[in-house]
Amino acid sequence: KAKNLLHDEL
Amino acid sequence: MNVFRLTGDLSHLAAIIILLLKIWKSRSCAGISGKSQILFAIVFTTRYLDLLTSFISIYNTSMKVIYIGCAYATVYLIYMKFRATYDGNHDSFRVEFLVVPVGGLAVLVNHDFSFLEILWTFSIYLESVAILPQLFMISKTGEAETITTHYLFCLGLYRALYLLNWIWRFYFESFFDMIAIVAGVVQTVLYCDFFYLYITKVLKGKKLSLPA
Repeated sequence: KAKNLLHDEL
Repeated sequence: MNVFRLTGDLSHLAAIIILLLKIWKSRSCAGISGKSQILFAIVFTTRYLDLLTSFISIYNTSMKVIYIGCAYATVYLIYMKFRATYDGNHDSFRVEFLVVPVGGLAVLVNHDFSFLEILWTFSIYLESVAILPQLFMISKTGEAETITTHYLFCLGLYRALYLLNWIWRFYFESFFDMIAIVAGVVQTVLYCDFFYLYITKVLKGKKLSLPA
């Protein structure tokens, strides 16, 4: 589950 | 960043500012659900903990700080400064019926079973239903001040614009986040009857009054 979990949305 | 997301964020910011100014200028929180505002404060707190761990952009950080600051300022005005004008009798939605199922769902359905990711998921699910106490309060009082309807319109519009943002990002960036999209659809659908009343009544200069 190495999803890019950096949520760049507000 | 795309035009839908930017206008969505600005619509969200407008809603937050409209509400804060309405309470501050009129020195009254009549018709405002304090419970919804507490839920929004929780939504921002659990979603923006990454302020402490990652930096994305000046815009991202400053908007998060503004959202959190305004959310807590609004809760403060409702429950402390102008608490005499808080209509607790009509703000009677049982928020535990929202928080508990949303918390359980966030633990079961998420992208990654990590602390910050579960909190982010909880925040996404909670935001989709956080307006229910406010809509419930309006249905109980049978009416809403016009400024409150503008607040709700901007708030509902923001996530509708985010839906367009996700279509844009899917098409141009092949990015999509099913959890955010499903919750965003639910959130926007909850505003549909309000949108209908807003467009057919408020925009025609009438007062928003529900058939009591």
